[in-house]
Amino acid sequence: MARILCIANQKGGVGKTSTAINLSAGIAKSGQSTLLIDLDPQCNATSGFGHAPADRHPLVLENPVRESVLATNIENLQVLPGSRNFRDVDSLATGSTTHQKILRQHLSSAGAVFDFIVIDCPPSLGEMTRTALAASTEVLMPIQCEYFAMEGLTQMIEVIREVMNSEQPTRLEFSGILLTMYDHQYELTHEVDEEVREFFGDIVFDAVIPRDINVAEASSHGVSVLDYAPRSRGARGYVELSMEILEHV
Amino acid sequence: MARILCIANQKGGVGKTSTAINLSAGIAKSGQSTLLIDLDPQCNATSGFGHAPADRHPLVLENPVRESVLATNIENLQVLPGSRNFRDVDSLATGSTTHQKILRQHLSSAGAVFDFIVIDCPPSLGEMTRTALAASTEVLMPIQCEYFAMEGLTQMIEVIREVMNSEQPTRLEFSGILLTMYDHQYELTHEVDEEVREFFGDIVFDAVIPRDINVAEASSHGVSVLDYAPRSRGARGYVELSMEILEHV
Ligand SMILES: Nc1ncnc2c1ncn2[C@@H]1O[C@H](COP(=O)(O)OP(=O)(O)OP(=O)(O)O)[C@@H](O)[C@H]1O
Ligand SMILES: Nc1ncnc2c1ncn2[C@@H]1O[C@H](COP(=O)(O)OP(=O)(O)OP(=O)(O)O)[C@@H](O)[C@H]1O
Ligand SMILES: [Mg+2]
Ligand SMILES: [Mg+2]
Repeated sequence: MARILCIANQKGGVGKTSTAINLSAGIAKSGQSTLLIDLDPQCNATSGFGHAPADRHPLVLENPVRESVLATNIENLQVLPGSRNFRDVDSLATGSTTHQKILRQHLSSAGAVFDFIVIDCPPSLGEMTRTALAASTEVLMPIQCEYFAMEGLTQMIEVIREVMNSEQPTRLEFSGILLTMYDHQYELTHEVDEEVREFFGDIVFDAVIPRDINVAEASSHGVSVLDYAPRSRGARGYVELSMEILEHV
Repeated sequence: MARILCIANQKGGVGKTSTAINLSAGIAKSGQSTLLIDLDPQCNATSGFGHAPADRHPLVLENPVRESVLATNIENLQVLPGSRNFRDVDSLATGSTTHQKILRQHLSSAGAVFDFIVIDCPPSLGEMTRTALAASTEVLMPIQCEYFAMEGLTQMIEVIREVMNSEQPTRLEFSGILLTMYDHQYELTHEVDEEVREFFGDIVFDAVIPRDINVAEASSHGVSVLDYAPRSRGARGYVELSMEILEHV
């Protein structure tokens, strides 16, 4: 069965999409067949690989997921595009039991075909993120080393625990907390780094993603930073993260 | 009647809260009595002035808003705290007509007392943001000069036009688009700046907020950047923005 990795944090702009894109690229380049699922109505993970959003969200349709996946420039990586269709977003976001069932069915049929599934979530703790968490095997939380980032973390952890303890059978466990846009020159960065490692201990990844303009530029070229600037510090950070995740079984 | 300024953008981490905090500080320091309303369940605008989130969201309660406002270190500025109470957040986010009515009543009673009201929204285009837009007189959209920032802008503009043209009487007009975390050294910043000004013309503010660590640090000290580092480039950007907004009548 596939490992289903949910990238979630209700705080906006912390690097969820950039992590979903570059981590799925790193995992695919190591030989694992990987599917990136875009659950965010902004569809940034879809456009990050140069595709346009779909008219209808593939996860609310009856057709099998393999009919909707799109290729990327990486052999082992395919993308299930997001959609800005408000009706579909609404039905995913209000989580009716029929939609949750269709979503689970789609994820388990995709899980039979791919080794890894990576899900990019919107910046919210609503039903869409909760449904994705409930269907995942692990959750990765990117955080920036800034004041507001710490604020929402405890709330996020509460929701994850709720999903883990809910009556529906779930295999969800913590994959880890990832420090992103790490900028060595600032005192604030080091203060938050210390506080997070003290508070959360081992679940903080050793790999850290530095602030690197190549990560932002790669998205406007429709490729991951591993292809856009392979020797950059941003690319090296994501390669280290992919290895740390692949070693964790 | 008060000017009600809604700070909105579904893209996360673009500087909505930082703008809500520092703009309301700039407006209050110029002598206008100002209320900052925190509509985001993350409650960053509340903690940005050193307060804890409220147990119940003041906008869903019957009590008059003036019983829930909190003081800040600025004489003319008070804050209506946000709440992480999921039930209240849900009722605000699903926008039932009763809640919309209570919200409108609270805003109009606050409007009789304050010269300016500034509303910080969550990173979403859901009912919460739409209700806030419908009750506002103007909308300000912060955007980062990065690739993903441009993507969601047209969708955001669509929703704003929908609210402007909806059957409920609304006075909503564009206040403007604000470029935040502006970093002169990057090509990407200048490309997006050019594209936005070409596409949106006059509604882009002349004032630009530079990337300045003082803005991030100020929040961890519970004050606006105008008090934390008054001679910093971030503070000067927000003073210029306040003046540009006050001149626009
Ligand atoms: N390591 C990095 N260095 C520099 N810029 C980065 C880095 N990671 C992400 N960015 C840029 O920061 C912005 C926010 O990142 P991203 O969109 O991935 O965050 P997000 O959490 O997915 O946002 P949202 O909450 O809107 O979904 C983007 O413009 C992205 O290109
Ligand atoms: N001009 C700036 N220079 C440097 N850092 C900034 C600037 N403006 C905001 N920041 C920092 O960037 C992060 C994101 O900003 P902020 O939280 O204001 O965005 P937001 O749009 O309100 O996010 P959300 O979508 O989660 O509500 C914060 O840690 C903030 O301190
Ligand atoms: Mg994203
Ligand atoms: Mg905010």
